[in-house]
Amino acid sequence: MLELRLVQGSLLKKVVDAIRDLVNDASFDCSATGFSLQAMDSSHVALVALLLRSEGFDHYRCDRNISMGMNLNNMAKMLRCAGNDDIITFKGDDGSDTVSFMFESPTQDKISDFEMKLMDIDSERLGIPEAKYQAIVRMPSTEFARICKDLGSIGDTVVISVTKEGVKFSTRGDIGSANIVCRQNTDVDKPEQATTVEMNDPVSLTFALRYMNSFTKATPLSNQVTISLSSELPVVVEYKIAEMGYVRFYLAPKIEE
Amino acid sequence: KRLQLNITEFFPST
Repeated sequence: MLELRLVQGSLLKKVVDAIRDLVNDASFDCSATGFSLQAMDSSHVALVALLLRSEGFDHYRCDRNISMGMNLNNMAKMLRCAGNDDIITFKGDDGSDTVSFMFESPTQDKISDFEMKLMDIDSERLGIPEAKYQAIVRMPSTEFARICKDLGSIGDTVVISVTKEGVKFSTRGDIGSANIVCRQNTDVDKPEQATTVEMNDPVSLTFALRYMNSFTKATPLSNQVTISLSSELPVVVEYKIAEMGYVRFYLAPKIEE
Repeated sequence: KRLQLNITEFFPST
């Protein structure tokens, strides 16, 4: 028996919208720790890891570890039927081939029940080793989304370089080239507007912008994004989910042949 | 020409 209740139901919508561009079907794992997911995109270039900790839910009951294969577009279709202020309760049963979503309006005058079919998914789990990163950039998530969108209209790949000057995003395409430098800036009215660049060693890596742009679908989840870089490692683009956990995207770099 | 690496080259299957 599994029962999760989230008063801030819109959060679940945002989580599904954040990852469904990258992954079609995924296996959600439920344990005493929380509700989690790990999935690769179909070309095995990127990986998404989600964690919603049990303490973050208003009610969390998970009698035993359970994995549920779900189609994210179908999940989005169901969740779209919830009002933005609705309380969402997610229920599952051992051995059942369906799960259910219950949406309650804040005034309790409308209660909806949706049942969704589960899928059989052969998911391969990867071990993500702990790593010490050469550079960690924190910046407003909207700013990062803007940069990826702008560069994506010019080139296919972005070179992210971190030096003591700041972080530079560069691209090159048929029509020309672009460089955007963001300097550390902590002199801001609100902490979420800050950009910080923590650098142990200078680093420069190349990534496909198509994936970066897909990661920015998580922007509504968090005001800030954290980009962790090390040569020889996939970049980590992390959106923290307040009080609950995170969505982390890992993207393998491109190298010169 | 740039070569796109796969995520599985970095993270082992468990």
